[in-house]
Amino acid sequence: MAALPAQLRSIQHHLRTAQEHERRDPVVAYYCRLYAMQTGMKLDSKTPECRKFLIKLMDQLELMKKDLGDNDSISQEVVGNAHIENYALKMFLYADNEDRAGRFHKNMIKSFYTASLLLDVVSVFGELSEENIQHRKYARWKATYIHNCLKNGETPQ
Amino acid sequence: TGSVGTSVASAEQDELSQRLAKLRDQI
Repeated sequence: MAALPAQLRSIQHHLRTAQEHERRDPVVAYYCRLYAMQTGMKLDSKTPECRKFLIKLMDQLELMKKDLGDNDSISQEVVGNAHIENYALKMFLYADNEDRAGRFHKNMIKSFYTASLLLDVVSVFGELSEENIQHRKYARWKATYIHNCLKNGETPQ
Repeated sequence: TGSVGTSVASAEQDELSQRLAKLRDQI
């Protein structure tokens, strides 16, 4: 992909998550890009650099849909919704278990953060439930808090 | 002119919106 224009910076983490899941879970990669596409269009689809970037992203999404067309999670958004929500919850629960066991490490920080990004992605299917909003807020806060503690040599509470 | 530029931009924007709707089977 071409370099991300500054106006679209807020979708960079969702695009990175897509890249990281390209082989591990293409359905996750597809919906992360769909979220990035929708959000990017709202942010700026007028300036030439953003249009160029978004057209390339759309090309990529269309190709992915063609390749993954047989997958129910792609052809039926209701199945896709369940897939992304379950995946986000799985990430959240892994990080939460580590947290409650007092095991603080980079992987659990990343899991909290990825869970929060995937809950953003769930919004492509409709308004987020209150429970998802709370999980997203908690996961993002925990990721930042534990990251800062480890950076400063402190033990998270 | 500026208005030609604007029309081109909005046509491309519409094209993106249409492709997005098609991708999501909304048209």
